[in-house]
Amino acid sequence: TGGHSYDKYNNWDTIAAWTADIAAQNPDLVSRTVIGKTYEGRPMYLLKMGKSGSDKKAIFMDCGFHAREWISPAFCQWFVKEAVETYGKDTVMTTLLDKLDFYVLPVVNIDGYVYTWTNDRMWRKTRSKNAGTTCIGTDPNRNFNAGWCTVGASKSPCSSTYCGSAPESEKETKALADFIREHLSTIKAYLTIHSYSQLLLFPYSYTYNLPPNYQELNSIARAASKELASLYNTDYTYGPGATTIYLAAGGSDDWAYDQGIKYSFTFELRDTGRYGFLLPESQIKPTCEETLLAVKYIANYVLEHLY
Amino acid sequence: GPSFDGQKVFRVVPQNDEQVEILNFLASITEVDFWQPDSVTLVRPKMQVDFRVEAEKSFEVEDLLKENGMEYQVLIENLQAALDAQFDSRTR
Repeated sequence: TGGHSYDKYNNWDTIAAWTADIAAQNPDLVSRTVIGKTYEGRPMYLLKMGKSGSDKKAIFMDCGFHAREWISPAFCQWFVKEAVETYGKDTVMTTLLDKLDFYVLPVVNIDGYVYTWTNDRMWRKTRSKNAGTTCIGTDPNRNFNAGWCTVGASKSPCSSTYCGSAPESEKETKALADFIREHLSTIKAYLTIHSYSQLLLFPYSYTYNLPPNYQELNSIARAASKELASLYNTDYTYGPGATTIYLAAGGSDDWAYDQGIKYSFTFELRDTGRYGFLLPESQIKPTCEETLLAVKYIANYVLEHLY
Repeated sequence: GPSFDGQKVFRVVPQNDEQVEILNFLASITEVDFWQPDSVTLVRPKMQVDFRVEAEKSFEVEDLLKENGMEYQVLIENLQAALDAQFDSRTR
C-alpha cells in the first residue's frame, strides 16, 4: 500500500487502503468486512485473521477508541503484520492462527482519528453532534451498557468523558457491540488497546466488585505483564480497573465481560507522561514488539482454556 | 489545525482534598485538558494527574500551583515541539 508503514503513524485513508491490501495479499489468512459506518459515514473495516476452518473460537481486539491515542491503531496494524509474516515460522503464532480466529478492528473512532490528523491532534471523543449544544462528541469508552453513566463519566456533552445520550448512542460503539453480540458464541476473549500509562486492566471498572474469575484474570495479567517486560523492561501495572486506577462506567471491557466473554483486558500502552499521546515514531516498533508478547501470551492462554 | 506552540503539560500529585479542590478550581476558570485521569472529576488525593493548558495560561497555572504549595512538574514544555517530534524527521 503506497505510503503505509508499520513504524510510522498512518492516516485513516492509508489505513483503510492497507486493510484492503493486506487482505488481498493474504487471502488464506486475512479477510476484510465492514461492520458498520461511522457518524460521518466512513466504513468500519474489520479484519478476520486465521487459517480457514470451521467452528473456530475467536479473539476480538480493537484499537483507536480515543482519537488522539495514535499508538493504539499502530499496534493493531503491527499485530496483523506480525501474524501474516510469522505464520508458518513462529510456532506460537502458527498454532494461534490455525486454531483461533482473530477479529481486529484497527480503528474504532475513525471520525475522531481523522479529526486528529486534520484539525486538532488532541481530540479524544467521537465527532457526533449533541442536541442542544455546540459541544461535539461522546467518549466511546463511556458509551457501553456497563453501569452506563453511573460513575466516572459525565452527563455533560461538553465534557471529555461524556457518556452519550444513551448506551450505544454512537454508531461506532453500536456497530462494535452488535458484531460481538452476533458472534458471542465464538468470541472467547476481548482485548482493547488504549495508549497511556502502561497498564493491563481487567473488569471491573464500573464497580469495586471483583469478577468471579478475578484470581485467574489477575494471574493472566501478571504473567502477560512479565512477558511484556521481558523485552525492554517496560514496567506495567495490572489489576481491576476500579481499584487500579479509578471507577469509570461504560467501558467496553466491562461490557464484553458482562456479555459472557470471561477473558477481557484493556491495555494502556507505553509512556507514563514523557510524551503522553505524542509518542515518537521511533518508539512504535519497541512498543508494538513488547505488546505483541503480552497479547500472544493471553491468546495462547485462552486457546488452552477454551470454554 | 490549531497551534500548540507554548502549551504545557503539567504533572501534579494532589496530597489532600484541598489540593484536589484547587485543581477543580483551575479547571473551572480555564480550559484544562486532562491527560490522566480522563477528567478532573476523577482526580483523588495522591493520584498522579497530567494535564495540558493553553500557552497564555501556563504562567497563571504555575502561579496558582505555587501559591497553593502544590509541587508540580512540567512534563512537556512546548507541546508543538513534542507534536513535531512525534514524526520521524528523517523521512518527513
